[in-house]
Amino acid sequence: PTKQATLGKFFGQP
Amino acid sequence: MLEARLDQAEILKKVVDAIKDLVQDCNFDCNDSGIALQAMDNSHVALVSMNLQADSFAPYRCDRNIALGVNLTSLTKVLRAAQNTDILTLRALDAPDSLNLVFESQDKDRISEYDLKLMDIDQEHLGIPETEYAATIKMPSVEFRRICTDLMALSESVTIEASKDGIKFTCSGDIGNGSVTLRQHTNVENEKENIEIELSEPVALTFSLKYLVNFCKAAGLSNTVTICLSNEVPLLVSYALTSKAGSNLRFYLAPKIGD
Repeated sequence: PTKQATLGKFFGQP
Repeated sequence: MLEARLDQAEILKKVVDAIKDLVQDCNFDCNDSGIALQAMDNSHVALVSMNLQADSFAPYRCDRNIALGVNLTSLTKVLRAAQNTDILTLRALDAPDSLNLVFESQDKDRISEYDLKLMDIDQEHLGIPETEYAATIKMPSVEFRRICTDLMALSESVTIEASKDGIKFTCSGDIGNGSVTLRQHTNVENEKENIEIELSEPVALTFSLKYLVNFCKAAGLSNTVTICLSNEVPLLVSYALTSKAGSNLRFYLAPKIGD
């Protein structure tokens, strides 16, 4: 089973 | 003020067409190095990043940083009035409430002028780290579009595996399963057909096909697409916008991960 990750998990606030 | 003249309106028309289903409102950030855009879709799963460097325009002038807050559906309506081969000039004041667009036919016998109302958009910007990707695939953009649309007929998701044997796209759904494997390929007669694979370590990631198919709307912008993968990081799909380096349309997609 897989879950869709969101980009906030990988890309931080600049 | 901003004044930016593009020799072919086609580039902006196709960019907006490729991203308007993913993002609705976005800022075109203009400064002396060019025009850039970064926006996420509502679900924060996909991100669009466009860069049109100043040398893609002739002339290009932008004295101060200007954010042009644009509704893409509205911009599409205006750009529909431009022919692909028209010369397109964008003009805006330093604190603009509208964007002026002029379309001229190549032989200058028709000049159309539009003003598009702008909006204030409070946009969340993400810092995208410089990444050395484990696998980089350069391939014909129509081929990538075909693989994504074919697999979406069977499943919502695709697993992309990069190994020394090539790049394998696999999906499984209610009616069955399918896979497509790509191998490095050099066509000396027509290098647009080349498939180039650079691999430093094996990668396997799963992505939603709905987004990938959406990204492939940009296939009309460039004959080739570059796909970059590393384990546990978002996928990068990049299309060159002009022959000048640095002008590109990029899409990032967060992977599906184990619970």
